[in-house]
Amino acid sequence: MGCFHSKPSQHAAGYEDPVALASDTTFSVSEIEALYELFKKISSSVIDDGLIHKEEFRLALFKNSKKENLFADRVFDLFDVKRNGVIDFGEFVRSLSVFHPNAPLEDKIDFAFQLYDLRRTGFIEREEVKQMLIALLSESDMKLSDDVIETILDKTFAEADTNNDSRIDKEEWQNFVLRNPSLMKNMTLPYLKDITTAFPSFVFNSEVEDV
Amino acid sequence: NPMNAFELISTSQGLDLSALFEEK
Repeated sequence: MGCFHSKPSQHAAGYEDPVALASDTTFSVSEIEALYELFKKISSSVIDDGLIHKEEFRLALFKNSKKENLFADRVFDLFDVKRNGVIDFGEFVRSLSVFHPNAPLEDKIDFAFQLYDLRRTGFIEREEVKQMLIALLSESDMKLSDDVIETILDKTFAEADTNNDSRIDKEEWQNFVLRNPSLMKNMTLPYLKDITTAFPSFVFNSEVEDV
Repeated sequence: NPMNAFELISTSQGLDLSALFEEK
């Protein structure tokens, strides 16, 4: 491990020292500086204030700032740890760290649980899963009758809800995911391993010297 | 042969954050 010191600098509100962030996350200092290049692009796309607003998040995901999507909004809300309606750089890095290929599986399972626990009750309820299925169908061309949706829910809960209380608790979720690892596929972003290659300009903007 | 609900849900475009890394 190197020894770092940061040069004094002027940054937008919400900026956090890469050295401090590296000690809290799976990322190296260089990777965090590369992520800052990405963050600057996203956070200046609609309102140039150094913070990611929901419209900017949607624009980055869908190339459309007005496209409403239940899941993208849930991801945004989970990234927005301070719940002030915007994502600052520290929140961006800490949340993305969960998606790193080297992040603990337990963190990924926990993040997905929070994502699907729409009402933040500590349980994934059958009604929530139905709401998510309907939202998914509305964004695709797939059409399923209510009977088919109920059959899918029956099958899913028969497998996941082992104590039969019509809701999935954290432990049931962990066991279910371990039996169905493909459910965690989108919780890992291979890009995060090559982030310094994807954003090489971080080198020119680096404020941290390895001494 | 119905799929499991979460398999379907996990295909949502809103959950695919790799789009964040596409060239802007």
